[in-house]
Amino acid sequence: IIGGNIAPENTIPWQVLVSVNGGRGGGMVIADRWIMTAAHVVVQEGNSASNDTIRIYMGLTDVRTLTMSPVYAASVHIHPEYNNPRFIEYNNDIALIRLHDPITFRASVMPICLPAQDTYVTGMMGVVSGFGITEIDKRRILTNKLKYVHLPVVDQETCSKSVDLYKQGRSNVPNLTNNMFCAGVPEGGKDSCQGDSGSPYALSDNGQFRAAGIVSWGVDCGKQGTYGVYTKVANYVDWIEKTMQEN
Amino acid sequence: CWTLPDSGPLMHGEVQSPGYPQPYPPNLQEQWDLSVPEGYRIRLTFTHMDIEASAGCVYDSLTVLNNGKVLGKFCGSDNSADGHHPGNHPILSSGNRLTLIFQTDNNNPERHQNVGFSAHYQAIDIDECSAPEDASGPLCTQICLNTLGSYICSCRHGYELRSDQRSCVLSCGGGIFDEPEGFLFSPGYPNAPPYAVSCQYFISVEPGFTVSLNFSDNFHIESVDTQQGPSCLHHWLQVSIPDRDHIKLCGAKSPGLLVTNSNTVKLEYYTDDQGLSNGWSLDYTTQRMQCPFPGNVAKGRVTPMLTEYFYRDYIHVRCAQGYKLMMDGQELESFSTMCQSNGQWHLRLPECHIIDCGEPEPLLNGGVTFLSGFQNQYRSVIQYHCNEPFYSLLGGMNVSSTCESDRKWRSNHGDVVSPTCLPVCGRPTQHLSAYQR
Repeated sequence: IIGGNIAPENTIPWQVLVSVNGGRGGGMVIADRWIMTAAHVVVQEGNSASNDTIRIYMGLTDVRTLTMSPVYAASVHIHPEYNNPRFIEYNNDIALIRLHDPITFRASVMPICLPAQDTYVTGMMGVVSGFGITEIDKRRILTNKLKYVHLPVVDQETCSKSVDLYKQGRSNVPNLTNNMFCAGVPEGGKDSCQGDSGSPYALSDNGQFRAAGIVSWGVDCGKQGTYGVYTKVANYVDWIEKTMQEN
Repeated sequence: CWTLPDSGPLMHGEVQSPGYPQPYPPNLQEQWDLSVPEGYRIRLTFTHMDIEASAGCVYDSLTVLNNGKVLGKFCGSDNSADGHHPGNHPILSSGNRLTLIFQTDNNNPERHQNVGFSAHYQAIDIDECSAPEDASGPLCTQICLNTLGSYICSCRHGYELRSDQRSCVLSCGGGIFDEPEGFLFSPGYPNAPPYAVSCQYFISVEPGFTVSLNFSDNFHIESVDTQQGPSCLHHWLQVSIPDRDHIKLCGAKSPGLLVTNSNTVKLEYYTDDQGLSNGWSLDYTTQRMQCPFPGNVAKGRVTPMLTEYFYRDYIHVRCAQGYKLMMDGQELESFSTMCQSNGQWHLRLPECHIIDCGEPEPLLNGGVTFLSGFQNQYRSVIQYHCNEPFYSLLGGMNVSSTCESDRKWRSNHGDVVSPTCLPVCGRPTQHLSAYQR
C-alpha cells in the first residue's frame, strides 16, 4: 500500500494473507469456509496452485505473528474464464478458496459483505488494504504490517484513457474491461502495489463494508496519472454464490 | 326298548317230534329245554298232537315241566277218546324256562301211525309289578312300572329313589346350583319332613361374582335351650363359606340377608329323627365382586369416575397436558386396568410425571439462556442468542421458545425452533479513524 497507514487491529478483520510458494498476496474472508482473492494469486504457470502450497493467515495485522497459524485450502476455484498465460489478460481475475475447517468469527476475523449490483459511483471513497509493497522515504519496501489507504473510485473512461496512454509507450499493458474498475488519485502517491493482489477494496454502505473490488493489476504504483485496477466483484456475485453452494 | 343280544334265548320258536309229520319211531327219549330272556315267561301252543293215546299216557307221552314241576303229561289226539290232550289251551311257564320230554315205548299200533306233535312257543312279558309280595315286601315301595322283560321303581314327588333302586327317601332338592340366582328350600318345606334328613346344597357361581342368601321369614329349625343360650344341638343348617368360620343356624328367627362375599357356599341341613323343624327357604342372588376405590392420580384423571367398581369394570388413566404416564420407571403410552374376579385391580395405578423437552439443541456460534422453568420441563422457556456482534440470528430477533406438551421446543407461533446464527459481515469492531483534515 502506497501512501497509506498501518491498520490498527480489528479494523480490517476480513483481510487475509495468502502465501503461495513464498509469494505474497492478499485475500478476504467472505464466509466461514471461503476466502476470495485474485485468480492470479493462486494460479502458477497457468494452473491452480496445489492446495497444500496455499497457506492462509488471518486475524492479525503483523505478518510475523500471522505466520504462526496458517489455515489450508481444501480446494481452489478459479473463475472459469480467467486466462492469463502472458500476464496481460486480467479479465475475470477472481478465485475462491475453500477452507478445510470453518472459521469462528471474532473481532479480528470477520467476513466482508458481498456487494449489491451497480454500486460503483465515481468518487466514492473505498479502502484498499494489504501486506504488499509500501514506500518509506521514497524507497519501496515490503512491509510486515497491514496497511490501508482510502482511494476513490475513478470514472471508467478516465481510467481507460490512462491505460491507453501507457499502452502507447509500453508493450504488454493489460486491457481494461468492464469486469474491472479503477481507484486512485490523479496526483499519485496513494495506491495498492505488488503483494496486495487479491486484497479487498471495500466500500462502506451505511457503516457496513462490502467487497467492491479485488486488487488486480496496475501500471507502476502510486505514480501520478496512474490508477490501480480492481476486479469488479459485483459482476461475479452470481458465480460466487453458485460456487459456494456447489461446494 | 333295548336290543337283545345276538346270541342267547330266542323270543319264539317251534318244537316238533322227531320225523314230524312222519310217524315217530319207537323207544324214544327226547328232551327240549326251552328258554326265553329273563323277565319273560314261555307260552307253549300246540298246533297238532297225535301221540298214541293211553290212559295216563303210559305208552307214549309228552311231558311238560316247569322248574321240575310237571305242568302236564299229554298224549292222544283231538279226536281220541283216550289220552290227555291239551286242546287249544296254551301252556304258560312261571319262569323263562320250560322243559319238554317226549317218550315212546317199543311198539306202535299197527292200524294207525301216530305222527307226534308240533308246537309253537313265544316269550310273554311278565308283569313283575303284579307279582305277589314275598317276604321282603313289595318290589317297589312307592311306584312300580312294568317294562318288557323287567320293571322299574319310581317315587312320588318330593322323594327320590334310593341306591337299592327299590325304596324311596324324602328328596333334599340338593345338589349344585350354578345359576346366577335361584330358590332353595328344605325337604317338605314349609312342613316338617317325616323323618331325619341330611341334605347338602352347593351354590357355585362364576368367579368374580358373590352370593347373597336371603332367607324367607318363615324359618324354623329346632333349637335347644342350654345354659349358654339356644343351641343348634340336634337340628341345624350349617353355612360354609371358604376362608370363614362355619355358621350354624337354628331357631325361629330368620337370618334374613346373608352376604357371603364368596362365589361358593355350602349349605348342610341336618335333623335327627326326633324333634320338629319345619325347615327354611331362601332366595340366592349374585353380585359382581367389588374392587376397592382406585384412588386419584396427581396431575391425572381416572375415567370413568364411579362411586363403586365391580368385576369386569375397566378404568383408564390420562395425564394432564404436559404430563406423561409412568409406572416403575417406564413410560406408558396408555393405561387401563380391570377389576378382576378376586376383587383386585389387575394393575395398580400409574403416576403422572411432568414431561421434559430435553436439552435444547445447541446453537452454533450462539447459546441458550433459560428464562423460566426447571430442568427443561413442560412450560420452561428458553431464549436463543447468537454471539454478537459477530453473529446474528436469522431474522434478526431473539428467539424464545417454550417446552410444549408434545415435548418440542416451540416458538410463540407454534413452530419448532431451530435457529441459525448468521455471520455479521463488514462491520468491524474498530474503525479506521481519520480525524485530520
